[in-house]
Amino acid sequence: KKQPQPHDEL
Amino acid sequence: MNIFRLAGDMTHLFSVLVLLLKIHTIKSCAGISLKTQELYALVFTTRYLDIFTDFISLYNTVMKLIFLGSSFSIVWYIRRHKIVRRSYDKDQDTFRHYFLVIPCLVLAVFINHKFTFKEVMWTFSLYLEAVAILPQLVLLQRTRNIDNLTGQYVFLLGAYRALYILNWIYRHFTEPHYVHWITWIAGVVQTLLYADFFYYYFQSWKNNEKLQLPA
Repeated sequence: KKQPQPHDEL
Repeated sequence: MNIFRLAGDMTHLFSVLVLLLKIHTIKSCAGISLKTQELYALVFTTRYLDIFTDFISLYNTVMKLIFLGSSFSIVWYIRRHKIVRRSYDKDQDTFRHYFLVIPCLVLAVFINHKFTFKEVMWTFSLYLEAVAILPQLVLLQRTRNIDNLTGQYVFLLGAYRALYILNWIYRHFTEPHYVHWITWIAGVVQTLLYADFFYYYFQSWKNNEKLQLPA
C-alpha cells in the first residue's frame, strides 16, 4: 500500500 | 541508509567543503554565482523547517545544520567579506532570482502531496533546488578560464544528484512503497541539467585540457 513519503532525506 | 545515499550526502558535503576551501583559503569567489548560493540558502531554509520539530536521527540533524550554516556563510563571504567580495563578478552573474523562485512557488502551491505550510515549503525547496544551479551554469559558460576548484565544485554537486537517483532506485526495491513522484521528477530534472556540464568535464579530463564550456 502506498503511503506518503517520509522526509528523511537531506 | 544505503551506500548510495551516504555517498550522495558525502559528495554534497565535499562540494560545500571545496567551495569553502576556495573562498576561505584563496579568498576568492571568482567564477562562483552568488545567485545560486542565495537560492541554496533559501532551499535549505524552506526544506529544513522541521529541523526542531521532527527528529529523524542525529546524523540528519547535524547534516541539516551543516548545510544551513555553510550556505549562509558562503553568501555572507561573497556579500560582506572585504577581500572575498572584490573577486565577485557582479556584471557576469546576471540571472534573476525571481525567474526561478516565483514559478517554483506557484508550482509548489498547486502541485504538492498535502496543502499545509510545511509541506508546500518542502515541495518548493525541491523544485527550487532542481533549478538553483542554473545561474551557476550560465556563469560557467561566460567564464573563459574555469579554475579547478570551481569545476570540482560543480562536478561534486552533479555527482551528489546522480547518487541520490541510485539511492531512490535502491529504496524503491527495498522499502515499503511510498508516494514520491515529486521528489523523483524534481531530482531527475536537476540531474539532467548537469548532463551538458558532465560531458565537457569528462572531455577536458580525458584530453587533459582546461575545462571550458562552449558559449
